[in-house]
Amino acid sequence: VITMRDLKRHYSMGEETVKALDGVDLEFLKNDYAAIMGPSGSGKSTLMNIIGCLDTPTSGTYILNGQNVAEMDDDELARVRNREIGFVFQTFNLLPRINCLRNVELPLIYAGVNPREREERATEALNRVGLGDRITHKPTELSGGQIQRVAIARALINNPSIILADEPTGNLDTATSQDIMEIFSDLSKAGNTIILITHEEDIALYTRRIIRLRDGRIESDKKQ
Amino acid sequence: VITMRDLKRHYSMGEETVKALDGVDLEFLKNDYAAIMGPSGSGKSTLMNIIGCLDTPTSGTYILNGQNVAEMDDDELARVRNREIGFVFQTFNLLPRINCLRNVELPLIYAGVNPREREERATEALNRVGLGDRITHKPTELSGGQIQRVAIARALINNPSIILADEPTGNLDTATSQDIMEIFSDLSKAGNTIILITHEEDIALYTRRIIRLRDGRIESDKKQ
Ligand SMILES: Nc1ncnc2c1ncn2[C@@H]1O[C@H](COP(=O)(O)OP(=O)(O)OP(=O)(O)O)[C@@H](O)[C@H]1O
Ligand SMILES: Nc1ncnc2c1ncn2[C@@H]1O[C@H](COP(=O)(O)OP(=O)(O)OP(=O)(O)O)[C@@H](O)[C@H]1O
Ligand SMILES: [Mg+2]
Ligand SMILES: [Mg+2]
Repeated sequence: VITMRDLKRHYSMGEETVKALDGVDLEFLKNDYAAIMGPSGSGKSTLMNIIGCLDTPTSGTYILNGQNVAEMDDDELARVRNREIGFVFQTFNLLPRINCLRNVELPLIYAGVNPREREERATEALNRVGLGDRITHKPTELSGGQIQRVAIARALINNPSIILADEPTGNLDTATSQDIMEIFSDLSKAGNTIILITHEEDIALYTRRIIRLRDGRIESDKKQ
Repeated sequence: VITMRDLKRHYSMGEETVKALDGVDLEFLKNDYAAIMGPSGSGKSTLMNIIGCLDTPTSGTYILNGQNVAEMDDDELARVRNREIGFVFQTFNLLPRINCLRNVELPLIYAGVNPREREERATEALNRVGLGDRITHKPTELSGGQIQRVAIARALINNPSIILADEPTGNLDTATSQDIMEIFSDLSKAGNTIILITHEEDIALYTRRIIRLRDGRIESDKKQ
């Protein structure tokens, strides 16, 4: 469902070029469940942003569901981002001035879902990540791990077929992390494609494949 | 050096009261090296913000270096925050429009250090966390773990005697986390007071005392 050939992402900073990705070849099948690991700065989030159609490569090819992403127009890209891909960001990116129920409803508003169904589904999603009693809180009125869970609920609310999560348990204690990983495992059993970035080996053990990056390239790619 | 008696921090949200801290008794000695652990939402960051004089308790006493913090005036509080305490925030809080060298220099600017010494010390601090080649990058041009390391460098630059770090390795791979924990271990050997929040048991093992919170109260407090 995802094919990437010789993908590069370079940033030119004055005289220097930062090679965030430096030639990545990667394929994901429809029901893949993979963890991306690697040192800080090795290119994991950059790779994830390209997969999620939030960034474009400097060179190389990215084919998503049979279509070359470089040739998609803005409408097609918007549809992919809103309907087919759910993204949990490393820095959460919630809207600070609305409460977490509204934050989780946002993708449903873009999808044209009616208000009553929106509220029901968003409430259920927040209950599922253990935040049923924080629905009216704004992000500034939540703990770090609670903000992270709102971001997860928001990413999953549209039932996207591809789920990309960048350090989804980075701020969570062990017990809460296990709850979140069970949600991902259920989604994987339901047939979705799941790609996680994590620096914790315990979290990577939940997945079926571990891809390790180093200096913008793939160092290893093993099924487990 | 730190004494807290029956500390409470309540938030009133309409009809409900959120009891973020619900009666905490805690003491830290001058050279303590402690980890604070506990479930997401159990009050760790709230406790840390009160210790760091960034938030005031709803009730209870907090005595820092022999002084009752509730009785300090604004100048004394500012001096404590800028000179005596170094804070690594769970959400980093870097200024996005200046590069990371300038971000690390900020506490030195407030301390009135001259420009050339500022630049030398900030450069050295960034080298020590492995970011010598990222000095001109702004936070938006850094990876999550790199942003985290800039926040750490900034917190340590004034040589504060009390270091408070909220999930300092949350976005770091194992090798980089070890580098950071070595910096904290050196600072502990140099006589500083260090209090870390972490959800990772491996990180807590570097410290000499583990305090576990649950529902705004201390569940256990053990030397190790
Ligand atoms: N401004 C606020 N208004 C209302 N409730 C708040 C506010 N800030 C925090 N809370 C609540 O206080 C509780 C404790 O928050 P705190 O940030 O201290 O938790 P934490 O232990 O650091 O959690 P985490 O591990 O997720 O970072 C949480 O349940 C949170 O929802
Ligand atoms: N806008 C940018 N301009 C210049 N360099 C950038 C930019 N964004 C990222 N980089 C650099 O690209 C490299 C890869 O960044 P990326 O965020 O993908 O790393 P990462 O593997 O996710 O790291 P972490 O584990 O710390 O989150 C880093 O060295 C970073 O400094
Ligand atoms: Mg990253
Ligand atoms: Mg916290």
